[in-house]
Amino acid sequence: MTAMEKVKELVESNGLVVFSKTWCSYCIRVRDLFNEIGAKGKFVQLDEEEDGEDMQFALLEWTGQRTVPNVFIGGEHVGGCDDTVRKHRREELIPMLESAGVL
Amino acid sequence: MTAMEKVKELVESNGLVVFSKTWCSYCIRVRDLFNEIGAKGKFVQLDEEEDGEDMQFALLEWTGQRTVPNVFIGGEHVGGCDDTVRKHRREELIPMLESAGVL
Ligand SMILES: N[C@@H](CCC(=O)N[C@@H](CS)C(=O)NCC(=O)O)C(=O)O
Ligand SMILES: N[C@@H](CCC(=O)N[C@@H](CS)C(=O)NCC(=O)O)C(=O)O
Ligand code: FES
Repeated sequence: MTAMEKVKELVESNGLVVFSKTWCSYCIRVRDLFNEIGAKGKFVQLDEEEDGEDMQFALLEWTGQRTVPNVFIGGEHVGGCDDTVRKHRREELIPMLESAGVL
Repeated sequence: MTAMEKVKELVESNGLVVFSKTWCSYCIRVRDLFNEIGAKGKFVQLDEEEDGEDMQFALLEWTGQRTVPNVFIGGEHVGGCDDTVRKHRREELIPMLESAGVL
């Protein structure tokens, strides 16, 4: 499986996916937010994946975003930490998580 | 110069020093805060220093803090991003920067 196939497969088979790095405070913040809301998600730690760098590059090619955290809900690209927090403040995050079946 | 000597020398000769990594949002946040306040500081990008890893280890040994950003004002260890923001909210940051002569 190529890194791109792997990334797409993770996004298609999980209602909530966050591509992340274990030691990054912004990724931890997003994780805490989803935990607080009670959403169940898949956190893919790119620094622990063998082909983590290739996956990060595939994400860049696919979404235009090269940074972590990289959040997908219901197969849709949400963005990074700021985008996610902004959606939550506008009360758009919970509805999205509910339609994706993870809340 | 050992990494520890280098770290101590930077802290002793700069009223404001932040040990940092270029791609870390928490470090960028601290930098923006100091810029907003108008304080002049030295940002040491550990990911761009040859002995960056050794310096980060020296900082751990010296301050007990292994993470970035690692902030010092007037030779005194302030802490990380959260510590710095907390000090600012309690109106203790600006006085510290003023006594250190960087504001
Ligand atoms: N505004 C973005 C910031 C994202 C960002 O700058 N992420 C950093 C880590 S905090 C990053 O991915 N740096 C490059 C890397 O780690 O490969 C967000 O809200 O997610
Ligand atoms: N609460 C701390 C968080 C510090 C933290 O976890 N920093 C991360 C980067 S965001 C870190 O240093 N990770 C280990 C590394 O990069 O070596 C703060 O406010 O500064
Ligand atoms: S690496 Fe520091 S906030 Fe992401």
